[in-house]
Amino acid sequence: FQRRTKIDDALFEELEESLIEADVGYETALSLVTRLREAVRKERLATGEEAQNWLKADIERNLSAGSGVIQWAPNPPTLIMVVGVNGTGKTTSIAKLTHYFQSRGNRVILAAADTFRAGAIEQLQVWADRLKTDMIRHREGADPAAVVFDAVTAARARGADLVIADTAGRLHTKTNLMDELRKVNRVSERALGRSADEVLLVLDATIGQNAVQQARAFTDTLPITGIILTKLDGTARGGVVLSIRNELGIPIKFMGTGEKPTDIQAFNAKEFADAIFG
Amino acid sequence: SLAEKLQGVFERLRGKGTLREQDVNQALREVRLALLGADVNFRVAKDLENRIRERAVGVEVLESLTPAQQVVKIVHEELCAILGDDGGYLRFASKPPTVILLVGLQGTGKTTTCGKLAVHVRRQGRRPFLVAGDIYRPAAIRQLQVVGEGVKTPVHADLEQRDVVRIAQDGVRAALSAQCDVVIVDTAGRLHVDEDMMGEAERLEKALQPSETLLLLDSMTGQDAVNVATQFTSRLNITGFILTKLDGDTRGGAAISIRAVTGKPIRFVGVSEKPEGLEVFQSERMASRILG
Ligand SMILES: Nc1nc2c(ncn2[C@@H]2O[C@H](COP(=O)(O)OP(=O)(O)OP(=O)(O)O)[C@@H](O)[C@H]2O)c(=O)[nH]1
Ligand SMILES: Nc1nc2c(ncn2[C@@H]2O[C@H](COP(=O)(O)OP(=O)(O)OP(=O)(O)O)[C@@H](O)[C@H]2O)c(=O)[nH]1
Ligand SMILES: [Mg+2]
Ligand SMILES: [Mg+2]
Repeated sequence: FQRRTKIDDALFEELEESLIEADVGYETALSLVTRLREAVRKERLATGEEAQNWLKADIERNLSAGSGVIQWAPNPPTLIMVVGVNGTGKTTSIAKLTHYFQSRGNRVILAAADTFRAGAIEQLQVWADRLKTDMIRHREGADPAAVVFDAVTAARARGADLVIADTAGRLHTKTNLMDELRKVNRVSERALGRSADEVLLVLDATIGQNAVQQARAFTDTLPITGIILTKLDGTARGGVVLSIRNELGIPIKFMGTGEKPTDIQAFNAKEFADAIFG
Repeated sequence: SLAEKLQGVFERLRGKGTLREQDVNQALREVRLALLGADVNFRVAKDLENRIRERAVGVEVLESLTPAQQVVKIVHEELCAILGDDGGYLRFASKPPTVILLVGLQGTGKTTTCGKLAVHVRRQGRRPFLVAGDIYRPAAIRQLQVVGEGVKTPVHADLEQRDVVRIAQDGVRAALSAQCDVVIVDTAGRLHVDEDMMGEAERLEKALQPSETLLLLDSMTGQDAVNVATQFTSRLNITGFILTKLDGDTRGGAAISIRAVTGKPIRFVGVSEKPEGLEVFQSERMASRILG
């Protein structure tokens, strides 16, 4: 990308294509470039680099709210529920969050509430063992709501700060599965005496515009308090979170950058914006 | 739908005449929105739009179809042309074993699809056998063993072996001893930009000489589908694709992108988490789905 390119239609088209290529989406890309044209006039931007930097700053401003923030409960335990469609990285992200909070001195208990998928409980158990954290599990096929309920009870009894609940992957189009999630959320509210402190939606950065439908459907089902954007160590940029943030106001809290327990960080909006044009 | 949106564009064009360039350009803007919204790669969408423009301008407005319907028909035909033939077949070796190697990014459905392929080939009178080639992901081997039990198919696993090629070769031998003729090899999810893991995939392929190396892609994949497909097909002898999770509501434009840039066929689609959830890829149905 040339630093001193003059600002003309070819430049706007190039910037629009970078946005689309990053999965920002056609309509969001168009509205961003429309606002950029306005800014070029008002702020007398002169070079391609200035135009690109304006876009980066705008995206960064839009996405930095809530980064890395967890809403801690007034009295322990704090409950974080992790939800999302199949294969996005929920279970692995829970391992990462466990490591993240343990390293900050918190005592974590895991709830193996994916009682459906082959090997799901065993997968989380491996992480629990490696991270030396307690895990509450029932048998395969058990009621996921009961697992979360028991985990909250156990956390209270054992003086743990944080319960993180894993749930089965589910496509947002499956009404019976979304109903099940609503029920798990209701039961967890009964266990806590208030709603879950955090319900984090895990989105895979390689997914395109369907992520917006996912966010909408999950938000309609239970209050989503934040997003974990995973697999940013690939070549996908996850630009769809811009539309999700604009439309639904959900903050992007964490980002996943690999498969190890340390591969998580508070969402870095500046890095994210740079990567779109990098 | 695209047809409805185009109806608005052509409202003024009634009855006779030909489609003028300015009408077509307006229509193309709607087509572009539809394709990008469906996650078709933007460069592939551009080529497609140019072809559609060439075919649409100057076309006589027929009595039987509205201009909007005519443009939709052209778009649909161009999508089908890219998608090519229906899938549904598997290449079997002339003498056993037939080895089918599954590769792809993390979480795309490889382990689950092993069970689905076992069911599929058994229906064709073959005897499947699964090999647990993912030695990294926690409980991946266990997951495949449970999948195998669910579809009454033996699984070769080796919890001590750290060389995936050795596991695969032992697995093929075990399959033959068990009188099985189709060996389906599960592998770890890997990034196309991970040198070590792509190297492992290359070594696996070289050692196994599979009849099929199938790249699994999540049907909801966005613009990045082109990068993934290009990298995997340049480093491995990818013989076809399987698109998974098509039971969602994604339009699946990634199908167009990967087919356009690699020319490799889409063989099957995943339509549920269950072992029966594997269907033959049908171009016409996919084209309609992408158009919305
Ligand atoms: N490269 C990369 N891989 C990741 C990341 N997060 C998760 N994965 C991988 O993605 C795959 C799926 O992760 P899981 O944690 O099992 O996903 P899940 O959402 O729990 O899956 P289901 O429970 O089956 O819906 C695994 O191979 C993980 O190692 C990430 O940030 N980067
Ligand atoms: N709804 C639906 N879910 C699917 C389909 N295929 C796989 N899944 C689900 O997607 C998730 C990931 O599937 P896996 O088979 O673990 O994916 P994988 O490619 O082996 O994952 P890694 O080994 O971590 O790379 C699981 O929850 C599966 O049940 C499908 O066609 N439809
Ligand atoms: Mg999981
Ligand atoms: Mg797997």
